[in-house]
Amino acid sequence: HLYNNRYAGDQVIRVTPTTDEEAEVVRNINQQFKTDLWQPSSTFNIRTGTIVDMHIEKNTLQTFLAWLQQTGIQYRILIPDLQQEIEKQHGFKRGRSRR
Amino acid sequence: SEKGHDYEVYHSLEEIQNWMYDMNKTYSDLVHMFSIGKSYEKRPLFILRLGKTSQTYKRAVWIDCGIHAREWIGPAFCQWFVKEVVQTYNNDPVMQMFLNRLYFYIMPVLNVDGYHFSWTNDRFWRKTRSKSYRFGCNGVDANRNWNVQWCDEGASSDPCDDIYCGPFPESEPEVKAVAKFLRKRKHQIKAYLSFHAYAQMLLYPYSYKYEEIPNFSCVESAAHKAVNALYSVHGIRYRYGPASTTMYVSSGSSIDWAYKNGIPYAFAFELRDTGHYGFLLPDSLIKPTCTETMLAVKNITLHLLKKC
Repeated sequence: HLYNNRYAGDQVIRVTPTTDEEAEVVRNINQQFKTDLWQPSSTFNIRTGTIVDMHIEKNTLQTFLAWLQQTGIQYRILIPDLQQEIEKQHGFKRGRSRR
Repeated sequence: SEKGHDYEVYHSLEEIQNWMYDMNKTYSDLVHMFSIGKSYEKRPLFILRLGKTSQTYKRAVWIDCGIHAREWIGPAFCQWFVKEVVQTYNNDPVMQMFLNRLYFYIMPVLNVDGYHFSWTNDRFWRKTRSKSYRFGCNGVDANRNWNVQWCDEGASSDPCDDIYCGPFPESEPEVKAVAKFLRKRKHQIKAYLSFHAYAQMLLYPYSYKYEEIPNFSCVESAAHKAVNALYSVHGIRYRYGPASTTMYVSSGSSIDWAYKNGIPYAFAFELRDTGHYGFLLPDSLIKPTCTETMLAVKNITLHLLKKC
């Protein structure tokens, strides 16, 4: 497995805060959990209406989702298993060519 | 060899550099490879100059990819662009006209250390790999390190942040090398194009403030035509506009610097997609992404050759 399988179970979650309060919550969650922010590039840019994509590691995922659910902020799972997507991106065509 | 190079898969830094050597050797009448310096980890910073060599003065277009390490579709596009240029030169009158009248300077991977790191260690690394022993966090955001409103809004002075602006402007040898190259050729280079992912946007200055650029109508017209051309290929919609309002405010960006440095057309492409795959755009989507983007770039090039 690529990258020693370190991304197995990691997910990418999308939220779009609809109010200033939700935006503040999302900024705080990102800072607390030190998520890998895919977009925007910084928590500073999270405002009402901003599409926020966050890479959450497997070992903090359940806690993160529980906290997010408590806030009532709607979220969507963009990528349910990051390792799988990485493997798909990397070698599919090459493997086919080799065969 | 160059002929065995697959443009529809992602390539490591070493593969890209080998490919550059091959292109330089195979298409020596159109391609000239040189180095503009070394990265933090002492890797060469290679550029390909495309175009028919001429004794007369020629304008130029600068294209860089891979400022942010994890945005792999960028370097994939840079390779695609070079491939298209050399393979269509003999039968495409537009491409012939471009290469006779202009040079293209292509930097397939600007952040070479970061790109290599994203292949070997951390797939989602963004910054350079310069070390900060004092703070224990490495790297600088190469798109916050340019000397234009440096480290202001939209950048961070925290070395552990992904948008860290660096200890001072052009602290990163990669940024310094490119800036030095462009400064020396500021009267020659008429367009600066930088390729990122992901958002499906075509952005122009300013990033650091909400004001309109002086040549707004010309730049906006070029962007409008470019996204229309892009849309015509596969129906993919790109938003376009000033970076500060279309995306968000950021300071120290390369397009703002290029514009301030006198380059009239400075664009940042945020390529596919809008989040379904994000940075993990499958290799099956390299071809459609690059094909549509190619048309956008050709449009911008045509625009700058006309008077506006």
